[in-house]
Amino acid sequence: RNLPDEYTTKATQTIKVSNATRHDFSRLVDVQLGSHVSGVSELKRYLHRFGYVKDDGSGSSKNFSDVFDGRLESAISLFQQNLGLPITGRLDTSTVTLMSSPRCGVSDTHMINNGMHVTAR
Amino acid sequence: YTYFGGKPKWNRDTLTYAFSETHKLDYPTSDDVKTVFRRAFGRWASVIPVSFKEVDDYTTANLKIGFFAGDHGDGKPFDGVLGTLAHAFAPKNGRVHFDAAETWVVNDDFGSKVAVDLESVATHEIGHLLGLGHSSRESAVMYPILPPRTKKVDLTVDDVAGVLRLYGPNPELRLDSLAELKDSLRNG
Repeated sequence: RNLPDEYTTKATQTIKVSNATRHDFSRLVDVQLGSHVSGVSELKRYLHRFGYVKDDGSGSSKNFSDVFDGRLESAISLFQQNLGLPITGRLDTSTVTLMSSPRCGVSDTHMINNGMHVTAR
Repeated sequence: YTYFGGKPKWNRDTLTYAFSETHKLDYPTSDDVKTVFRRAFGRWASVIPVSFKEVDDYTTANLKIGFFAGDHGDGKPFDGVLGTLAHAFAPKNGRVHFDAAETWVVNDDFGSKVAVDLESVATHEIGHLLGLGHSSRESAVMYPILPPRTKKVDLTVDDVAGVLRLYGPNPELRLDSLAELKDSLRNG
């Protein structure tokens, strides 16, 4: 897409800052494969945003379910590998803490495309 | 270290950079922000044969720096306080955007629980502008995560090795001052 380098409007912009909007996945710690837990879909959207989960084929990442499925487990393993964590595929505390931390908005896709495949242990 | 797909890089030894006049912060001041970026660019320039020159003309600068809030038209909307802090584009796009909603600090004033060190994020994003992707090494500047109230501005062996493979060394770079890097390069 050809996008403008920046909007040229000079209107005064007021930025409302009320609450921190960081992702808080702490309630998902130790959620098990096969579970259906509210918030898992948000985690999938986070992992989709950074290149770890593909969408469901409908073209919309809004349709992720709250089921902790095998694809999510693989995505978590890949995230753990890329972030230098032990590869477990599980939502342990250290993994959830990193997922809840502020980060660069550049997708990790370039790390994923290095061609290494991971398996949860 | 990693690279963007296709391993894009700049093919010039001087890159100009400019700050958006319309998308900027009220605080810290422009002077403080410019000082921070000067230091951040200097770190990368000390290891590769590329220099960075600040210019006034945003439209023609190679590297374009701006602070934006929310959806700012590039398909990568910012999300308010914390979450995503900034993003940059691979060479030779040159754009780098910082989330204007963050509590950016420039003088280690980490009083706020959501304070984010501008120099650390700037150093990271300049790595992207040069062509580096994210690193798996937690100590590396190019590691994608930066907790609030954290300062991480010194390039590590991983960062330096990555950028050296793209641009080669600055003739004034003394590898013997980077013992760990020397060992790393010796080992291939």
